[in-house]
Amino acid sequence: MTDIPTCPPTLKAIQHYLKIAQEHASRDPVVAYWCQLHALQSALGIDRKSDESKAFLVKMMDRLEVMKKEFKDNEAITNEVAAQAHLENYALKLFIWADSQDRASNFGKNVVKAFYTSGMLFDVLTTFGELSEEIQQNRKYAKWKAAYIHNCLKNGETPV
Amino acid sequence: TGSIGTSTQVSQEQDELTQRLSRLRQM
Repeated sequence: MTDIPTCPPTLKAIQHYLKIAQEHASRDPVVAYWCQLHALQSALGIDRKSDESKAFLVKMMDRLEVMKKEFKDNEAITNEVAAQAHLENYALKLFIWADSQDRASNFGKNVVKAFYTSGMLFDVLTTFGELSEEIQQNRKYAKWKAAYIHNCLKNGETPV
Repeated sequence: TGSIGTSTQVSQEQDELTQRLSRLRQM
């Protein structure tokens, strides 16, 4: 699969999901597919009028249709219940790993990245409906922790 | 009439993208 097309400036808000999709393209195509679908769906609500955005959205749609055919035997791509379970499991594993590192005072860029990515993947789960109370709390905590540890590292402080 | 034409065109394109996304999720 080719690289994800560059998104126009008006769609900057979806860049994070596309980056996670690109990083998972070969590692976990299910995560990559749903991050792109979530990005596309969000983009439709942000800018579908500018020429740049329209061209980008059509390319993304083409790409997702090709992916869906390519992975027609993968239930976590063709079936939304299986997809939700796969993504929830993946995001939770990442979140629990980051939390365990945090509690063991192992602070590093990889812990920031894991908290951040899990927070973004909890966002992607909204594609399948409203999040449970627990997932909502995890999402809030993951995003806050990622920002907090990131700032501490940047300022040379030790996270508490 | 130019603006009406443009607005109709935009709305048709929007519908097409929405329909494609909906079909993609139902496939």
